[in-house]
Amino acid sequence: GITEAQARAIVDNALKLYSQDKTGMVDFALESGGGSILSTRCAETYETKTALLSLFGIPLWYFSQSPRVVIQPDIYPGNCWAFRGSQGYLVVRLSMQIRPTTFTLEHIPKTLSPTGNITSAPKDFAVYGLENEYQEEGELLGRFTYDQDGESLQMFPVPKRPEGAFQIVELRILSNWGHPEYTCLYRFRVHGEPVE
Amino acid sequence: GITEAQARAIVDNALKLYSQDKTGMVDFALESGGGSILSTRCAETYETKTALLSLFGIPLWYFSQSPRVVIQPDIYPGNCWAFRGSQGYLVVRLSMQIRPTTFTLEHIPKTLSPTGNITSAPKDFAVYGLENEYQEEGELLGRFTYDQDGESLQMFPVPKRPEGAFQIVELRILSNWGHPEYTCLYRFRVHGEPVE
Amino acid sequence: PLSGDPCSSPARLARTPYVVLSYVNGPPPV
Repeated sequence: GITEAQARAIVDNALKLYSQDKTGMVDFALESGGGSILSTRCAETYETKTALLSLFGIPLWYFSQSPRVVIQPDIYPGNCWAFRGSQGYLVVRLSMQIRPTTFTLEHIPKTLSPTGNITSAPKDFAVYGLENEYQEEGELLGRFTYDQDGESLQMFPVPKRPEGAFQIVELRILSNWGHPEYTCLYRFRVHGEPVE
Repeated sequence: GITEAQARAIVDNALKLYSQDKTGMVDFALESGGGSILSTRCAETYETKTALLSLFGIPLWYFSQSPRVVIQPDIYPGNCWAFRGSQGYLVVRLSMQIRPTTFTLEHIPKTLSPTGNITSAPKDFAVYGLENEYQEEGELLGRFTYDQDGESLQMFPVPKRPEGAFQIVELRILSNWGHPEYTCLYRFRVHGEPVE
Repeated sequence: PLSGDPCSSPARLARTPYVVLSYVNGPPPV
């Protein structure tokens, strides 16, 4: 058994970590902190032409989420970047040069998905460190699999400490969990050690 | 030792308070609730010209956070109002006239700061109650110090119950924790007792 | 895609109908 004070301490520490972006780790990809999306490859934004914005009854344009949402913290259902098919690459410039140690991938939990499943979630993916944004094949930092039966937020440590440091990483989504038309990326984070 | 039911109650109450803007107290400065920024007096927004917004490759403008973010709840890294130097002023119109009792100041936790420190955080500050927005020296409600080694969210009770009620307060930042170029304000809240 | 292999070259966001945010001259104040 534990005392009330011990229980309170457990709860307070859990809430503290939760309030620190749930991980307590710097996200060098976060847009407001200095990260930015440089480009996409092998990926075509899935244009649904479903969200129509209008003013005074005059249709203005169809809205769809841009890849920027992948480095923004709002992960409510729909606030993902959808690309056609199950393969898509995203090149992200980090807020500073780091030696990446861990990546975080988030998707909405199944309980919040209107369809009851998360087939649009990414499955196998790889992350590369690039010297510059035009480099086609960078240094492979790791291959991972997002588990659709796992937690909504999953963290993936880099298997082998990279020798170099990078300010540009490429996230390559290689497969999804079955959605025939598109894959949705909610949030991708990059954690690591800053270098001078 | 405590029972499972007691532990659940502790957790539920902690989550309930957390969900109530973390404090369970009305924030009369909150913009969506009716608060607004009237002016910044001698403070100059720190223009970094680093965040460039463009459309179809055409540069539109440089974006920087306005003082309004100080009365908005998003406190992700970067979503602060930065003013040049370590002295800044912010005149806030509250949603209604109140007798202020407590102020809350928030900054990002060190664990989430890409720089690993929070030298841009405010240190010594004072809050004044103003009769109107042009009043130069209002009634001093209190002098306080935000502790860089304390919690991310810190609350400061007014030492002496003010006689009057105010709808306008002035937040004066007097020093920061060492950043040579700017000070970042994430969120300032004003709590108190409404008066007729 | 209308032409070419979408994997062969990076699709610069500049050509997309989104407002693009890029950081020039260093990181923003944090």
